Amino acid sequence: FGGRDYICAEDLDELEAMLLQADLGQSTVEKILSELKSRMEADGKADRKVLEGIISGIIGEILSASSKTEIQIHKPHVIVLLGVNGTGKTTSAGKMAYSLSRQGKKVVLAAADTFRAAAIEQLEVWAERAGAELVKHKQGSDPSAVAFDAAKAAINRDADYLIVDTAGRLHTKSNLMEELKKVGKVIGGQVESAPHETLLVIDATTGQNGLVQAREFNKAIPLTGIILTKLDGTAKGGIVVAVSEELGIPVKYVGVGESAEDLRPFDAKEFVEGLFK
Amino acid sequence: GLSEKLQSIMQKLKGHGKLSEKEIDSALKEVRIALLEADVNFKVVKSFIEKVRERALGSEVMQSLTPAQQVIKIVHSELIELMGSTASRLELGQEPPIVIMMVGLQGSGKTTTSAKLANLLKKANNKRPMLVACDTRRPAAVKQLETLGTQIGVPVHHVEGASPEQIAKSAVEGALKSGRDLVILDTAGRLHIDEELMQELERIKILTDPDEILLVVDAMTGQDAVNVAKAFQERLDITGVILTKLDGDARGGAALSVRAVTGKPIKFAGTGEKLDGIEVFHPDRMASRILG
Ligand SMILES: Nc1nc2c(ncn2[C@@H]2O[C@H](COP(=O)(O)OP(=O)(O)OP(=O)(O)O)[C@@H](O)[C@H]2O)c(=O)[nH]1
Ligand SMILES: Nc1nc2c(ncn2[C@@H]2O[C@H](COP(=O)(O)OP(=O)(O)OP(=O)(O)O)[C@@H](O)[C@H]2O)c(=O)[nH]1
Ligand SMILES: [Mg+2]
Ligand SMILES: [Mg+2]
Repeated sequence: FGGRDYICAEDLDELEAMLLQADLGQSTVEKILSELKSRMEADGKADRKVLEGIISGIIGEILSASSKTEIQIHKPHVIVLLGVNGTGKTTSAGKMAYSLSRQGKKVVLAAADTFRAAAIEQLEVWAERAGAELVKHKQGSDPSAVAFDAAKAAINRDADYLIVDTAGRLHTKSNLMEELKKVGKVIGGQVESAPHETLLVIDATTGQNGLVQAREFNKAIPLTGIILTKLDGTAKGGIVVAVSEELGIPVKYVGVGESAEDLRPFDAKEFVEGLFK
Repeated sequence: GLSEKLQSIMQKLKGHGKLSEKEIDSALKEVRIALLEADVNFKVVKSFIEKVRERALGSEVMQSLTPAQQVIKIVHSELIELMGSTASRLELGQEPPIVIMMVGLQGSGKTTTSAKLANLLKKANNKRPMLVACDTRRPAAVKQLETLGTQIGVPVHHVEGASPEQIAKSAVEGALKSGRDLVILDTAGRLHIDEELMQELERIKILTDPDEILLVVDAMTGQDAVNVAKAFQERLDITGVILTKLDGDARGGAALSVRAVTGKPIKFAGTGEKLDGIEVFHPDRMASRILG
């Protein structure tokens, strides 16, 4: 910031520290601060509030840029949840089913995690809570077979939504990523242009690896959005800024708790305000 | 990687005579970036860089023919020093039953790791472990632990309708009678800011007097790792940490953050979804991984 010595260096350092501690990541923070520099008016007041306002604007633009595309609703509208282990996919699938059922929609849930202990039973509880129909196979069966049957069931039952819960998997495991690709293809074979939404579920406590996860999962099945979970904790989930910017995908929902009602549509303004708290 | 970056910085100095503080600061800037990209906590990075800087301004770097390599060596050795230079053991020598309490945030890997640990101690240490399902909240959590217990031939204790405290207490009280010498308490995931649930853990601790309280942390955790570790440490005085999902490609800077803020050792590494995916933690391997 040489030459602009009316900007308090201390303010800048504090803002940088805050953004880094919110997991925005070193390179994203650098870009934001340099953009801030170019937006500073030559004779503008540069107190802390002004700087925060400009930064909020920059981040807000990144987050809303990707949310411009309208998602067309199909019948059945097929949503696939994917992501690494433990991020909240099954819980989010259940919450989503619950919220859609509350809106009077007919929902089919697919238990495509056939690997993890009691994964099917866990989704079964959620299906019951949501009043949604569950399609499941035996433990250890082919996830694509479950997806196939679920798609057929959703069509036959004239369902409005089909939500496919997949097993957690690390993007570094190529065989598991191939399995995911196959699930996507099988669904596409049964329902026109499906999956209509592929949502990467990211835990708000995730650091820079969240960007790597997004890149790799996007290669397996093109992502249409992000669900940012566990935002009810102290983590800020700042990694979604880099993901939104690089992949052009919006955060669609946030998870704010473990109960059925704890899934909300993403509010960029609220999210950015949270970064400054 | 970091070595290449430092090499290129120091390379520019060839023929310019002695190194100055300016070059060292430029090199340290690269180390700082590397550590932040590896998810080491901002404040931990700050104090770590200070320590490295002090040593880097000494003769081992300033008068070296290969200053970049010297800086890397210092960073590496300081990382290992901070992480604890030797693998840390579990407290297994106590009066049976040994009680191990697993705690941590939602989804960090407690249930899976509880079963992995039971399996390891059964095979490698000839223990007769019992798994205890204290998670009465998460759908099918008890079923999950029971399924894993069946896979490894370890009994799972649960009491339908009882509170987590009652389940834990009854397990420890009945352990020896049922021929078990080691009890692993799997607790529900919770937020460190959930006062009610943190008090539940404090009560379980008082009732069962654990020999080990292990904080289970996901290796991909970012800056929040310090908040979580500090809170669990302050409320429970944890005895160690287990870092899970190290079979991924997260750099794992949370390891450094957790160690720096609690002073407690990382005792195990979770290295896979299957029940054999657990290893003793190696601080030196972690240091290399964090540096990328
Ligand atoms: N506090 C909080 N906890 C959540 C949220 N979403 C999910 N969880 C919890 O996180 C834990 C993991 O959730 P799951 O739904 O099993 O995660 P998953 O991604 O399906 O896990 P795997 O299938 O094993 O990969 C559970 O304890 C959930 O209750 C959230 O928004 N807030
Ligand atoms: N790849 C990999 N996956 C792991 C590892 N440890 C646990 N997991 C997976 O992470 C997910 C969450 O594990 P759980 O054991 O259910 O986590 P938890 O902490 O008990 O979750 P809550 O009880 O909901 O808080 C599951 O899909 C596990 O299979 C590991 O070391 N590597
Ligand atoms: Mg799941
Ligand atoms: Mg669990």
